[in-house]
Parts: sequence; structure tokens; C-alpha cells
Amino acid sequence: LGIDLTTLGLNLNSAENLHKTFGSPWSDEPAKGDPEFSLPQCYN
Amino acid sequence: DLGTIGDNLGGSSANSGGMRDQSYSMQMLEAAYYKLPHPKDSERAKSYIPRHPAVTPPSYPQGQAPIVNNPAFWERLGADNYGTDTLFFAFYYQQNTYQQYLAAKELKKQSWRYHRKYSTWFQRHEEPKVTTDEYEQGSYIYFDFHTSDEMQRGWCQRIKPDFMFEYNYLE
Amino acid sequence: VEPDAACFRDQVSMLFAEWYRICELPGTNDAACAHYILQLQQSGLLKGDDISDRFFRCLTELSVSHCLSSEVISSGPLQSPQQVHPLSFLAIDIYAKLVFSILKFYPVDQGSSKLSLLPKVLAVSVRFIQKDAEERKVSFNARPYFRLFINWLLDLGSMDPVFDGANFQVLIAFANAFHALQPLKVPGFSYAWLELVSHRSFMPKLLTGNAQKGWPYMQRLLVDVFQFLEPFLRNAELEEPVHFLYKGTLRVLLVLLHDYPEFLCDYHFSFCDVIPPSCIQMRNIILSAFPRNMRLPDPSTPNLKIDLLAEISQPPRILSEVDAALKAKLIKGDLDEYQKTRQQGSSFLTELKQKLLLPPGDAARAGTRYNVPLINSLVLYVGMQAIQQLQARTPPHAQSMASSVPLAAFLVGTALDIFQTLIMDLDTEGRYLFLNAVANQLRYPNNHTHYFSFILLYLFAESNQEIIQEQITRVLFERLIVNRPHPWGLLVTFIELIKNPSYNFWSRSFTRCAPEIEKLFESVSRSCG
Repeated sequence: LGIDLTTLGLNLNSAENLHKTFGSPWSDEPAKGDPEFSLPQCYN
Repeated sequence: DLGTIGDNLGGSSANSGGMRDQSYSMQMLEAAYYKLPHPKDSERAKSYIPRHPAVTPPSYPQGQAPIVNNPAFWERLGADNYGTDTLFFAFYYQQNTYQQYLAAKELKKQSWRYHRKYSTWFQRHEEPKVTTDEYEQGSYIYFDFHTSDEMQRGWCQRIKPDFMFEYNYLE
Repeated sequence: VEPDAACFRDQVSMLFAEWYRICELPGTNDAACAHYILQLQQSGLLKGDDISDRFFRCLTELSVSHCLSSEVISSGPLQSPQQVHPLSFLAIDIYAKLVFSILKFYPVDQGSSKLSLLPKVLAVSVRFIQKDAEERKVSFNARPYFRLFINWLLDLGSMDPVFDGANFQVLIAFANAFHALQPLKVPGFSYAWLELVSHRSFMPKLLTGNAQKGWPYMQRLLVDVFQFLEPFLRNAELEEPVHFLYKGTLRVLLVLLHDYPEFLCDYHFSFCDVIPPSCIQMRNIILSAFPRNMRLPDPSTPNLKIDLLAEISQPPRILSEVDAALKAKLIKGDLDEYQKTRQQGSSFLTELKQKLLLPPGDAARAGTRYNVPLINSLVLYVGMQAIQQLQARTPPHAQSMASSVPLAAFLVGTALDIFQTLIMDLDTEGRYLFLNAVANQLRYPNNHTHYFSFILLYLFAESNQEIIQEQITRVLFERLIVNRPHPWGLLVTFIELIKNPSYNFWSRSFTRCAPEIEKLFESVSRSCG
């Protein structure tokens, strides 16, 4: 009967793309993901 | 090779040479199962490369002190009232580093909120006058770099009365 | 002069040690790196010839053996897959950085050769891994190579300005390398392979931008893992290592379903060729994909008129080559001839069943007596021809197939002759595979879903053998009782079958052949609203 796919650790209702925090095919945890903050030019 | 699959005989393009029978594959898979890549195998020490390294005499430490990657260090800064500027410094000048992430976490703890459109941190100066599902409106403190007069160039905190903080810009 | 192996290896070892010292310099040392690379280039080690291959092979050997020697220190056998011996990746990281630096600092006037070196380095790595796996067998360890590729994916994928325009070629070089390392060829590399192929620094880049030129490569990589799993997935009970790989593949499919549904939509035909019919949930994930900009009406909406949906008359995009299997088995010519002349009593129909059978030797390996991709190809190709004929006959303003064109129009053409011949002539297994090929087209609202939904219901209504009606029901039902997701077209077809009194569904004896079956039918029809 297959498995309950919501138990695989992926938020299938997420409005964001899953691949950004896709840790690995083996983990139920999302990857930490590198924080990305965009900064205005004047800060560089 | 990029076209059809061919017969369902356990793969066609892979048939050429090196095709494995099932029991061999199972044996190898079983062995590999006990040598899975570990999450750490994908992680790399974040070697921070300053964009505009300040030239300092060799007697100065040339690498960053390991403590800047220690969350406790930032929590101490967060607790200390004058530490806030350091948090902002780390956020804006140490971009794409772990310490930027730690500084942001501390700022959030102090109910600073990052506005994605203005790339600026805001903190409520008083309870907002208006709050809806989409936004809140009121006067806020915000952390800014002011260049109004040469003497006073630098970072400061200002009050922004009657500012509308739309939630879809809230990071 | 052809350097002898030992001497050459010592030289490379010294060069590697020197590179290590440069990497250990504090801060950024671009100047030192660039100078070192220039020296390598002047010494003729980077021409991309046989010497280069030997140079990179030596470096691979040095860095891998350094990594694996670090494993010997820790003791005791592993108790569980999650428990791993710590490895030192120092040498691997240094080697990866050397390759990245060569690509980055290679003098630009050599323009094209900058990138031509990457496929060569990857080819050396691929051959080295294949050989290592071949020699070490169960003691092969994929982790050093996994780390090597991860380094390259993260460095090269870091959108370094050097590669801005050429990033796509970098991705293709990796896609080709991963295809050469596919599980069927290096089973011991399977887990590392799936993690690399689905890595967030690789798969999203291959599927985004570049006018979807990366899609065929990702399709091929997915087919690689399906082909490896296929023989194992024919059985319901999976051994733990297979189940682990299967679950990992499901996770990757869910990321694709969520982020790149159009990719799964457009290649569903190829994937259904290599997913065994028993692997229902995995196939449902692919068949449930629908374009992100499409809103699907709730299938259980009372009096839902799917004929009036705007999308229902639109053809789905199919990037797989539908008629290739027909051509390969030399059936396409006869089929086109038959469809054109519609020669009554032509031998085409009577010989069709035989043509769908596999030679006995192949049948054993394929786990079925039938050539499944050929059946899939025949069904979809014939259906597409029929839809084209229908649309050619329908005035342009009324393109939605059923609203203006009487249902009888569906019956014109040879498609139905072919489908009815198949359903009557094939044995239970063959009929099951044929009905599966039809049910695989029940997806999101498009004119294939509409046409094949009609075909299934028509065959149900017109058949005078209850065994056929039961089998049609079974093919739909087994796709509905598995855990979600369920394709929209499957739901609307099943609801039509059980609701529309003209199919007389509930009077069929098989709906009450056992109490639990009766309960199952009721619960599924309740969940379908």
C-alpha cells in the first residue's frame, strides 16, 4: 500500500521550494541551508 | 543515450559492459549500506575569506578568532545593551558567514525584525497603532548608517514614526 | 619521455605536498595558487593528454588512500548504517581544491581548454572509481569519492565569475560522469550517487534555466536509478538496503513533484517504462504531477463536467519519444499501414499479440512475458493518432472533444479496433499490462486523460465478460488504495465508473466477492466523495 509520504520529512505543502533545504535522500531533517541575506550596495 | 529506455530487460544503455546480475548488485548494495555518506561528509568548514581584508601588521592575529563561531559569544553580546551595535556590525559586514547567522538570531531574540525590502532591522518603539493580517503600523527604531554630516558619519539608531511594516517583507 | 610509474608517482607526490603547503598559507593565497598552476601548466601536466590523465590518476590515488588509511585507526565492525568510522578528508579536499584552482587559474588565452579539462578530470575519476569498486568489491568505500564530488559541486556551483557563462557545460560534465557511475554499473556507489544526483548544488541547477536543456540529463539519471531498482521492486517485500534506496528515491521524487512538476509531467512516459507495474505508489507520484499554473477541480465535485474544462482539450507535452519502441520492433510501419487502410481482416490485428511477447530468454530476466515499453508505446501512439483524427474532424471553434462531438465520434477510427482486439486476445497478464498502459495516461486535465478515460469506461461498458470488467476495476482500484498521491484523471474516471448508472457498477458480482472487498469499495468510494 505504499507509505505515508508525509512522514519522509518533507513539507509538501511548503510555499517555498523544497530543494533549497533538501538535506539528502536519507535524512528526515531539512538541511540547515546557508543563510542568505541580500544587502544594499552601500554596505559593501 | 538521451532517448528511449529500450526493453524492460533491466536497462538497455547500461547493458553495454559492466552490467551486473541482481545478486552481485544486492551484495554490493548491502556492503555500501554500512558505509553511507555521513551528513558531515557534505559539510565543509566555513573558511571565511574577508572581502576587503584590513591590512594589519603580522603581529596581529591573521585569522579570525574561533570564538566568533561560538553561539555563546553572540548570546553574551545580545544580553549586553551595548552589544547590539556589534550584532549589527557582524550582520552587515561579515556577510555569508556563520557569525552573520548567529548575529541575526540574537537580533531576532531581541525582537528586532529584518525588513527584506529595505534590508534594515526594525524594532517597535511602542505598540503599533494599527495591526492587520497584512501589516502593522506605528513608530519603530531602526538601525541605520547616516552620512548627514561628515562629523557624524556612522551607524546610529533612529526613530521612524508612522511606519507601515508589511509582513510579506518580514524575513 | 615516458616516465616510469614509481618515479612519476614520487614526482606527483612531491607536487601534491607542495600544493598542500600553499593551501595551508593563512588568508587567501590566490597569487600563490595561480603561480603554482602556471608551473604545472608549463611542465606539461595540464595538456589533457595521457600524461595529464596519469597525473590526475596519481593524485586521486594519493588522496583516496590517505583518506581510507585514516579509517584503519578506529576499530570494531559497524553495528548500524548510521554509525560510521570518522575519515580524514584533508587530502581529498586539497585535491578537489587543486582541480578547482586549475580550472579557475588556467591562463584564459587557453580559453576553450579550460573547460575541456573538466570532463577529462571527471573521466579519470569515473574510471578510477569503477576500477576501485571492481577490485575491492564489498570492501569498496564510496565516501572519499562522494566527498570529492561534493567539493567540486559546491566550488564549481559557487557561480564563480570564471564559470558564469560556462556553468551549463560544468553541469553536463557532472551529469555525464554520474551517468557513467550509475548504480547498474557501480552498485557499491548507489547511495553516494543518489545523494550527489539530487544534491541542492546540482539537481536544481540542472532543472532550472538553460531553456530546460538540462532536463534530458536529469531524466536519464532518474531512469538510471529506476532501472537499477526495477528487478528488486517487482517483489512487495524489499530487503533493507533496497528499501532504504527506494525511500531515498521517493524523497527525490517528492522534491521534483513539489518544485519541478512539469519535469515529471513531460517525462512520465519514459518513467512508466522502467517503474515495475507493482510499484504503484512511486508511479502515482509521477502521474500525479501537474503544471504549477493549473488549478485542478476537486474530482468529487457533484456533476463535475470535465468536458467543459478549458485544459481538457489541450494535449500534454511529452518529451519522451513515444513511438521509438514501435520503431525498434519494426511494428510502426505495419501499424501506420493498418491505420491508413483499415484493411478489414488484415493480419495486423491477429498477429499483434505475438509481437508484444518477449522471447522466452528475455522474459525470465524481464520478470514478465510481455515487452512492457512496447505495449506502453503502442497504446499511447495509437491513442494520440485517434485524438489527432478527432480534432481534425472537429470544427476549430469546438475543440473540446466531447462537448460538441458526439461520443460516437470516439468510436471512429482503428484505435478502438486495436484496443478491443487487445482486450479480447490477450491473456490476464497481457490484458493487465495493456490496461496499465491506458491507466498511465490518466493524469491532470488534458486531452490524453480525457481520451483514455473514455476508452477505459467504454471497454468496461462494451465488454461482455465480467473478468474484463473486474480487471479494469482492479487496475483503477489498486492505484487508489495505496497511500496518496492519486492522479486527478484516475479519480475522475473511477468516480464516473461507480456513479454513472449506465455502467451498472454496483450490480457486478465482483464488487461483493468478499466482505472485505465490499467494505474496501465502499471506503474508497466514500473517500472519492
